[in-house]
Amino acid sequence: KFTDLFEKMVPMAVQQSVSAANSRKAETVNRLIGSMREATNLCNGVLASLNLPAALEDLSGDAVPQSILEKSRALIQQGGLQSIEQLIKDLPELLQRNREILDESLKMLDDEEATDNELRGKFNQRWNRTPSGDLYKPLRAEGNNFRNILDKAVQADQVVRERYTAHCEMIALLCKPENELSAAIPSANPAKTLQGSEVVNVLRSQLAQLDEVKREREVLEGEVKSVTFDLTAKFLTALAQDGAINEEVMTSSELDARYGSHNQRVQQNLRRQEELLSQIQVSHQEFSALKQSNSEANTREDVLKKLASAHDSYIEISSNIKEGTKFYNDLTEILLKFQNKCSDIVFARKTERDELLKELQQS
Amino acid sequence: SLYPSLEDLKVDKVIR
Repeated sequence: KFTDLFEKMVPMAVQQSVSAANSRKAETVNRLIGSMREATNLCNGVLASLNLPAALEDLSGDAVPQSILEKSRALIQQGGLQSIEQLIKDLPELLQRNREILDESLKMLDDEEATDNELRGKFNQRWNRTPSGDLYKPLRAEGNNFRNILDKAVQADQVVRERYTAHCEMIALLCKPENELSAAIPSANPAKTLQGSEVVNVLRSQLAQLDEVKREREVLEGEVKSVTFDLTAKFLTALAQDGAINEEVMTSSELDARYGSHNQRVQQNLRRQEELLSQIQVSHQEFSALKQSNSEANTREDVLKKLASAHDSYIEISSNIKEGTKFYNDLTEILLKFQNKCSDIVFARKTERDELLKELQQS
Repeated sequence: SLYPSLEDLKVDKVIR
């Protein structure tokens, strides 16, 4: 039942090329997915600013438009304001735990260095081992890097908190039960001319097409994420045949082959959205002209727009918090490994110190 | 993404 433990072992050049190829792949994937998500955010933002689709549903001027009700139910189902409130409260604790691990690790190094220096001061040339300060330079540099990362995380926490503060009032309103939500939205006289008018039908159709474009992106995202490839074999062959690996060229060519069609479909999709959004804006202008605009209608519309935005903000804040929580948890694992490195080296130095002391006392 | 990336740090590059 022999298993080759070294089956996955490859020459250093291949290892480095595979690592570089994976970075390029991740960059490509992130770029594609990033541009799709950005397009969805843009789309949602534009629609919210036009009070769409709520304006098309709001024929009574009184009941909560269906799309707003759906947004409300979606947030309530995700735990409403309380769930993000709680998670935001947890962030400082997660930060603190990470700081403590880092601080303890660096203190171990500081304490051992202080003792080492003390003994060097006492024994001078006879204390002839490398100073701890020199040995610990790389670890301290790593520790410094971790500090910078934590500083950036603190800033990110602040951004999340500010987003929350800016939107919590509207989010709270959107999370209220239907009757309270309805009561909080000012009434307006319904625009009777809206029903059956052509522009309403045109807008509805354009919005439906836009939904389709958004759904297509979800599918595309899944497909992009599911692409896998492994260039190890190709790199091994190149190294054996040519003595060198032209990683950039080989990876670019593989990426083109694997993601070329996805890239095209993404670009097509984004162009389609752009077209639809400008068509919608033209239709919306016609639509606005049709409506009886009075101050009650405008006030009502303002509130509906804010409620639609509140939904998008909630989704964004939720996602930010999830990202932050994962970040801190992942960082803890990494810092614990760092802590082990520090305690290992300090333990070795202590053992060495005790032996040196014994020798010096004997001599 | 709002938070810094930990990708570089996840791989322990030091070969002892």
